[in-house]
Amino acid sequence: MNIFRFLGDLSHLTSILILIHKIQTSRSCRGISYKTQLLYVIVFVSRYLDLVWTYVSLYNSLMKLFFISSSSYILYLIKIRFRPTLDPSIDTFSLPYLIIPAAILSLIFNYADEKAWLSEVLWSFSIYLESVAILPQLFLLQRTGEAETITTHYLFALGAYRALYIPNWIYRYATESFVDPIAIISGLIQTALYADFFYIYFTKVIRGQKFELPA
Amino acid sequence: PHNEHKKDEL
Repeated sequence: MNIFRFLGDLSHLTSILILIHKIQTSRSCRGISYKTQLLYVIVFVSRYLDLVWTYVSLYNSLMKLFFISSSSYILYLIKIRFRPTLDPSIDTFSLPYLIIPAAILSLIFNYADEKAWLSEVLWSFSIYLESVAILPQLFLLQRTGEAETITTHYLFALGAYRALYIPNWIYRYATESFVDPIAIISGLIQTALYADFFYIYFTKVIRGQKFELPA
Repeated sequence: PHNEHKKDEL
């Protein structure tokens, strides 16, 4: 564990708490993509189910439990509790375009060996799927052209999590000679998807302006 | 060695 990864994990955790707070206080899931949230549940379940047979540390296990349960809870809030506030007509990104390529890639590029095939394929599937899981949300943002400030804080914390993993990998390469090409390449792509969002967040939201996309 | 310690990241 190093400071970058720890801050990244905290940022990830914070983003989820912000999202839950936003939905509960506004009693609405307006501006939130159900499809992105569904993808995160798939990502967390396929990656963190190893919680049952792998023990790394208490921190690791608790975080995995948190991510699985909180993402499921968010899905419940969106799909059941505040379902009337859901507007499927703007959340139109097609999920098979993301899930199928991630599944095919995971069958080709993975760390499977004789001992572990399924768990390794599931792990790489979750990494590939996570790298693009934000796309339905960004697509929704693009369609509406604006976002509530709280939603942009959520997205910023989520993007910061992935961005912080980059110095973590550089640090691990320098200190442990540890390189995980699947995680690194996917992570770089995932972070790059936030570039546009980060730009508007820093130039507008931080200065107290509303998040609006240029026409 | 790769498989042994990669799973510590979330």
